[in-house]
Amino acid sequence: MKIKRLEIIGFKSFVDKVVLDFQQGVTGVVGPNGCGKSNIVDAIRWVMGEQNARSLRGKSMEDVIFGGSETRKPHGMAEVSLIFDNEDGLAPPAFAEYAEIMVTRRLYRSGESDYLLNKTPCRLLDIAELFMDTGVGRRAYSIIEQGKIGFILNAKPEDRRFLIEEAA
Amino acid sequence: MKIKRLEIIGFKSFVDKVVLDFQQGVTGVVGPNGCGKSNIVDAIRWVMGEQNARSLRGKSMEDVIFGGSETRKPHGMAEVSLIFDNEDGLAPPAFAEYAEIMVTRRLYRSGESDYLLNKTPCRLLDIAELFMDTGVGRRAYSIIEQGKIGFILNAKPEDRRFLIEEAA
Amino acid sequence: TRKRFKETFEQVNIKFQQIFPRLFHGGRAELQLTDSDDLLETGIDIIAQPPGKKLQGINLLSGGEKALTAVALIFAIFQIKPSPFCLLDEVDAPLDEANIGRFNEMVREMSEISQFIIITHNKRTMEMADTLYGVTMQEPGVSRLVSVKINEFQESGARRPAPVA
Amino acid sequence: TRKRFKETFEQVNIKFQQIFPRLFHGGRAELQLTDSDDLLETGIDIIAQPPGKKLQGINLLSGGEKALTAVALIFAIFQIKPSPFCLLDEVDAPLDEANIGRFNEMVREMSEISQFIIITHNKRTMEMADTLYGVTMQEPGVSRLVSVKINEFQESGARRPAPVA
Ligand SMILES: Nc1ncnc2c1ncn2[C@@H]1O[C@H](COP(=O)(O)OP(=O)(O)OP(=O)(O)O)[C@@H](O)[C@H]1O
Ligand SMILES: Nc1ncnc2c1ncn2[C@@H]1O[C@H](COP(=O)(O)OP(=O)(O)OP(=O)(O)O)[C@@H](O)[C@H]1O
Ligand SMILES: [Mg+2]
Ligand SMILES: [Mg+2]
Repeated sequence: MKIKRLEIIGFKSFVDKVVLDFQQGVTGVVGPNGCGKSNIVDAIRWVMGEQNARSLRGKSMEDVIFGGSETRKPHGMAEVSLIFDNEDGLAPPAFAEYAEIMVTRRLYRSGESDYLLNKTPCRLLDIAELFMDTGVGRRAYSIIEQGKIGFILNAKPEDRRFLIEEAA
Repeated sequence: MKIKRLEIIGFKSFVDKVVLDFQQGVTGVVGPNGCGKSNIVDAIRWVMGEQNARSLRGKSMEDVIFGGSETRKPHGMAEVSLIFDNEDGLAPPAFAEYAEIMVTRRLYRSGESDYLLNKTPCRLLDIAELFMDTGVGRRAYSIIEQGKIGFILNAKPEDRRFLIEEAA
Repeated sequence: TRKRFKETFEQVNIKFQQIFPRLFHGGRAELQLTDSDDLLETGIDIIAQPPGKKLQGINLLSGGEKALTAVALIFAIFQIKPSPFCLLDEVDAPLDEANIGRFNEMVREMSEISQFIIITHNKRTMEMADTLYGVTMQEPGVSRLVSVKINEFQESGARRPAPVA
Repeated sequence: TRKRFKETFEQVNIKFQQIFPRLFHGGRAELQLTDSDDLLETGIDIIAQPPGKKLQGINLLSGGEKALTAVALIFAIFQIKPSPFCLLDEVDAPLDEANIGRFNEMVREMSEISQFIIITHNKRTMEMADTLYGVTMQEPGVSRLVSVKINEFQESGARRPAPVA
């Protein structure tokens, strides 16, 4: 299931809504230090279900909500949507009539958190199942965040199993 | 005490003798991946008394001896000499008549190891004292090996003290 | 699952042994189980020999050689069980010109099957991409997206390698 | 020694607060003791605010911002207790064009007092050096040294940044 589009608002440095359309082939993301490139990777991992705030560089999950800048006040909510292309009809039967499948995750400062599938509230479990069935969820080796290469190299041999386990 | 020259033979990938003359100002060291640049840093740290093989990327100290390649057999000994300029006469009184001070470390495959000051055998302690007296020895913050920046950033706050302690 | 782990490990190992020499332009490498009798707990060791050098554990390798070896492993797993997309954040940072060239070549090849999203500061990697997004912070602390034409990436914070000897 | 640690810490902190805005072209940062009552065991926290952003612990900073913050700390300690020489191995790897420029400027300045030996793949850093040594492995596994003229560094594995927007 190919990624069609990523929509980010209120997540880390993306306080204003940003839409990335993903094409076939290779998409390069460039820009100066600190401009937000890795935050895009964090947004994708977060909407795919990442539960560990520290692996997103935060101390608590609230840290992913835009916290303010010199010119902007902090935001009350972070929302990321990942839109998949189902033109090839390979998604699970439940989605057979959808040309697009939209996965959305929201987090409010209150701690309240929502998951939505095609804008309908659902459980994290439903999203996890969708990702598992479509082979999209194998984040251990398909998402290599900044510093992960170093982690793999410095890891004890036992701490590298997860890469093979994810593919098995 | 400025560094004048570094001589390396049999140490890691420097199986043939290599001499680096160090100038004033900024010396850049360049070359492709794996050609030996960081091995030069390791050589300097080793001749200055580094005792921890793992911090030189080895499993045991024997790993710093040239271990062979497609075209060369392994070497029997590693030797590194660091030659300091004492033109300003700032070295300890014992060295007052020397224009140059040469510190040499050797390691044989047998495990036998030598330290020499101006080609005269001495103890590691004598070398450590020389470095301490001349302020050359503050390796914690004056030698930043590849990956050390990451170490400092990921370290627990208690594991960063050593930087200040070295300067204190 | 013990069986699946072993099968996957062996398939990945075969791929890894093919991919390493492609990225390194020679040499060889392989994965080894630290305890092949205990498939539930065993670790995974990597031994590697860049072209012309000695076969040993990866600890003595250079920064760039280590990184490229890890990339070979990631690509090997990816080719055994491809995901629809792959995200790589600055994995080319420690690589020299020649290695970046071979890395880019493999990414292009694999991008025929999967979408690749590559974050980079490297000009040659940018030239390899089909589309480029520039991320900027005109307003401090606020990220915006701009679409970058390939001939404009000069203004995108790019760093470019020069040819290696 | 407790007293010396505290004095050194405070001197370094003052320098660090000056150097950070130089390297970041603005913003501010400071060091904080995790336990100022226990000077023998206390840790050292770093809080930083790149220009226009929010002051917080360094964990949320970008790869390049973190690296540059650590460099500011190293330079601060170095300026309080200079060594005759300073060796930096690829510390500029995660930095973009603009940050590399300010980093190089500070190295040049400090090199009036101390010798700097800088390992780099970056063309602008090479241009800043007074002397360049090239390390090669014509014979695989065997390192040799060549002296590189500044206009020849094209053949040294260099990678060059392009100007940032
Ligand atoms: N919750 C938040 N609110 C506001 N800003 C945030 C938040 N979380 C992170 N940031 C900011 O995002 C910036 C980091 O962005 P990111 O890691 O994406 O940079 P980058 O483009 O990958 O840079 P580099 O090239 O250095 O890796 C930091 O400056 C950080 O302060
Ligand atoms: N004892 C040894 N005998 C022979 N070769 C060795 C020995 N120890 C290390 N090497 C080789 O030295 C090489 C690493 O060199 P080094 O780390 O200096 O590279 P580098 O120039 O810093 O590269 P990079 O730009 O990737 O950081 C490795 O290929 C390693 O196999
Ligand atoms: Mg980043
Ligand atoms: Mg190196």
